[in-house]
Amino acid sequence: MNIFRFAGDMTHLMSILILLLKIYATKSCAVGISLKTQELYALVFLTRYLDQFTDYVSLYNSVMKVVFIASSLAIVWCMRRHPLVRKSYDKDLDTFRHQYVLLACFVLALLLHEIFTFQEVFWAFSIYLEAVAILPQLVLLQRSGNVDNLTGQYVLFLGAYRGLYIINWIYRYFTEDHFTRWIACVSGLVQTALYADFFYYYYLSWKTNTKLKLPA
Amino acid sequence: QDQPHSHDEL
Repeated sequence: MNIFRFAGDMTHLMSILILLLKIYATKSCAVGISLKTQELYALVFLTRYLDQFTDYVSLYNSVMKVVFIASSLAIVWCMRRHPLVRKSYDKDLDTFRHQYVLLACFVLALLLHEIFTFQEVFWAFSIYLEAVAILPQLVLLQRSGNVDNLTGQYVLFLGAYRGLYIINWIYRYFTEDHFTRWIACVSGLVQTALYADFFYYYYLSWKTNTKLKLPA
Repeated sequence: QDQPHSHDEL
């Protein structure tokens, strides 16, 4: 494992923990956090790590899989079940139609996968879903029109994770003999482009000192 | 040797 991938995993973990700790500490998610995005991420981890008991890669991988599943489920649990956090969630702003995204990702996984097995189709599904899982969050930010520190940091760390993973792939492409993983790399590029778009508007709003407004 | 279906990343 190279340093870029490790740093990518750590920023990914940081983004989730920041969100979880802040929701828990403030007992509120009234800061523009999309429950739909969080549920999609929990589903991403659950469907990707079906290989937890069948394919052993390393202790690091096995432990991180458990941590990612547990922390993402904890966020969803807080937002759905915690009496105070649940009250602070404004579902009228969280309007993204995630059903269509789920269906599209599943159909794409049925068509485009490495091997046609249950695990592999769901692995591909999780890769496609992760690429677009941030969309409800971006739509929510656009509708609520403000980005506070928590949400800013959260998206910042997620973006760093994506960027580091791309550097990791470039590094692996040049240092490994048979590094071909088109599904993960192309989906990863799409996902990073979504963040790049967000950061562009984030930067503009910061530079002009105006409220963040994302185009419709 | 790299196996295409071995997913070693998270």
